[in-house]
Amino acid sequence: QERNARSFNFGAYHTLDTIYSWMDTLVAAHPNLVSKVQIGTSYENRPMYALKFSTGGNKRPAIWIDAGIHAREWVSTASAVWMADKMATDYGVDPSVTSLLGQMDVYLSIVTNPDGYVYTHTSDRMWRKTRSVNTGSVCRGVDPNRNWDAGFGGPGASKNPCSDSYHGPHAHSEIEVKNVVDLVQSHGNFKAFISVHAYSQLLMYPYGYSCTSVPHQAELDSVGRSAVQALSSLYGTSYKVGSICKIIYQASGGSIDWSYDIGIKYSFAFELRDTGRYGFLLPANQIIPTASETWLGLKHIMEYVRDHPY
Amino acid sequence: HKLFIGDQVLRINAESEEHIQLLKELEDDEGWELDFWTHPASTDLPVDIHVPFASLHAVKNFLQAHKIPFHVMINNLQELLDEEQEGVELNAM
Repeated sequence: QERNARSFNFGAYHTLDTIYSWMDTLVAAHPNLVSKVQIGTSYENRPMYALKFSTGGNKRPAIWIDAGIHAREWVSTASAVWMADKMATDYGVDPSVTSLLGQMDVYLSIVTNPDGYVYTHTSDRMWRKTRSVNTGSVCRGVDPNRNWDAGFGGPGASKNPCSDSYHGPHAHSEIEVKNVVDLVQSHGNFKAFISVHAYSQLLMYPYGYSCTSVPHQAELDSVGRSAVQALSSLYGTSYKVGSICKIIYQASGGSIDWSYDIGIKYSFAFELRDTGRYGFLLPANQIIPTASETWLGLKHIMEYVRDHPY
Repeated sequence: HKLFIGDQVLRINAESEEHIQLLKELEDDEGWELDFWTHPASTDLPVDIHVPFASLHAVKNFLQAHKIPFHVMINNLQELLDEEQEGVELNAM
């Protein structure tokens, strides 16, 4: 057991229990800033948590960040752990973070697919989907990033339950997705929605379900490019910026398409390192460099959102 | 535990729209149990495929027959997983 936030090894991959336990130590270390909000339970009945960073107020304008919705993308979750700690420790020290949290709340879901994450530790390191049972099929799981109500069931998603990009029986069929949808909708004041994936080194904005440009394409592209400039300033990591459809492939039912379509203008998705030979098996010694550079990009987006209310 | 002994990850650099179409056909073929880590979409981005050991020969033949350039990105997936698992266990201790 990691006994306190200080002794936690951020440069290592951890089990779900260790991460959940570490969340408690973070909350205990920053009781006036960080709280742990249970947003529901997973298919296999594990609790799902978001860390809420707030300096007070009721339903302030907020930023949603999720990591680890694809189970095998471990560096996404590991980076989110590091960034949660960074945000908490930088509050009151870094004027930018202090100002941000003085005006807005940040919700950070570190393990958005807990069942899948546990499954990658116990049974199949390459597992991507949820673990729900598909009636009439021997194959389990739905791709939780094809399950959102945004062009659901369209191009770039599979109707085959055995596929890694199976969209599920209906939009929001996955409880893990529904929990986030319910939180965002009941809150009603989210101004940014950011999903953190791995790998490929991309910063994307909507749409994925369509290759047409969104109305705010120019602004999102410009924000994305500046964010990537900030990210690259640390190690020179090269990122591509663009709409999901244009820089990877058409993919329907994605989270940031849903968030954009319900009116959350600043919707982005990161694909973290690497482009090299490791894929989802990024060596642990690259976690902190990955998280550090991502934080710079993420912070740039959050600052922009803070400074451009709508 | 599912084992991935001898599985490889191939990085494919498609050079034409024809290559992309062929890779899409490969993606639709469930028989080889390929796991596309990145999907064929354009010649700008590489396509990474986790190929089970049993399908390696057939997939490489397919790529070579159609003159689609590729290289082995991960030579033995299980070796990397074992290293990662060791790291996780060491850290837990």
